[in-house]
Amino acid sequence: TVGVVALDRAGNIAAGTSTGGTTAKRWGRVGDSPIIGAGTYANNASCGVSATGTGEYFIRLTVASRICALVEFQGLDLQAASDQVIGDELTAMGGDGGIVALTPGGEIAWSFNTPGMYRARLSEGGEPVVAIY
Amino acid sequence: GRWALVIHGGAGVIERGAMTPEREAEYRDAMNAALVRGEAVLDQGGSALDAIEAVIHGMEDDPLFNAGRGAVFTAAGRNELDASIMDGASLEAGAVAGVTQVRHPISLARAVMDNSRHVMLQGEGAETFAREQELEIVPPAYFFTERRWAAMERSLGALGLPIPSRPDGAPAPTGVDHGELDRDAREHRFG
Repeated sequence: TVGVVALDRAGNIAAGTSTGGTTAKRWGRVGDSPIIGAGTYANNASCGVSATGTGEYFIRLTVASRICALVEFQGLDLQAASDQVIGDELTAMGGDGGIVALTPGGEIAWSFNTPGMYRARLSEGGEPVVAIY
Repeated sequence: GRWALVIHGGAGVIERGAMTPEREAEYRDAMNAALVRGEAVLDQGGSALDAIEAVIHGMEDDPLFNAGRGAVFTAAGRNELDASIMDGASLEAGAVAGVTQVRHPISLARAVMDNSRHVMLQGEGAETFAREQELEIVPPAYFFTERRWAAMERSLGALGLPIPSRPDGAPAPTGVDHGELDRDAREHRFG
């Protein structure tokens, strides 16, 4: 799965996710990637999120919109909201994977409960960061 | 305002030291290239939506990633692709599921958002819409990679399920790195 969250100079956020799903999946199984609110969500009032992981858990927790709701309605900063949903709630359910996220103010977060996640970030005027583990 | 960009290329049991230095360098280069594509759009004042498409197009074309070319196979020996996109300014969204012949599913998701009354289209209907929108259509074998095919064969064998025929138009079988398949089995358990 691949995903991106972007903030443009007009202050607009967008999020997108694309995937091939799971190896040897059957019965027309669909994961969270195409489910708005689970694998992908963007709202200029709070944040944008793209997810990767065991889709069934991300769907049940509506992970992407849940993170943004914590930012918008409970005032959590983006990293804290992301860590609460991925590190606490997703992990407690037995789900695994991660997210990348971005606010209209340019705050960037990523959070994952797997040993690794291919990830990268860049802000205007900043240095690119690429990480795996 | 200032632009910003954050990208993922999948998560899983990616173990330090288990990946070859060459393969790790390929992933790092691909992630850097993705940042460059996004920067090229955003630094010129382009929209966040255009940046999403530009970044993901390259990742959908890169066999390293489980999306587009490089997607994993279903138990039926097909590549079924899913994608979604959402605009935070308007809360408009588009998504597609189970498409097999659209080179860039993220662009089809955007077309659903921009040019239909709907949020999600799936399967054959989504591909009909893609043709109407004049998006690039490719034969299913375009998405074939030996690495993913071998991973599917291994998974089906473990489940005791039959191995499907290679897709029409797929290249002749070639050898695969079984150490790499072991790593893939851990890393790409999920999408």
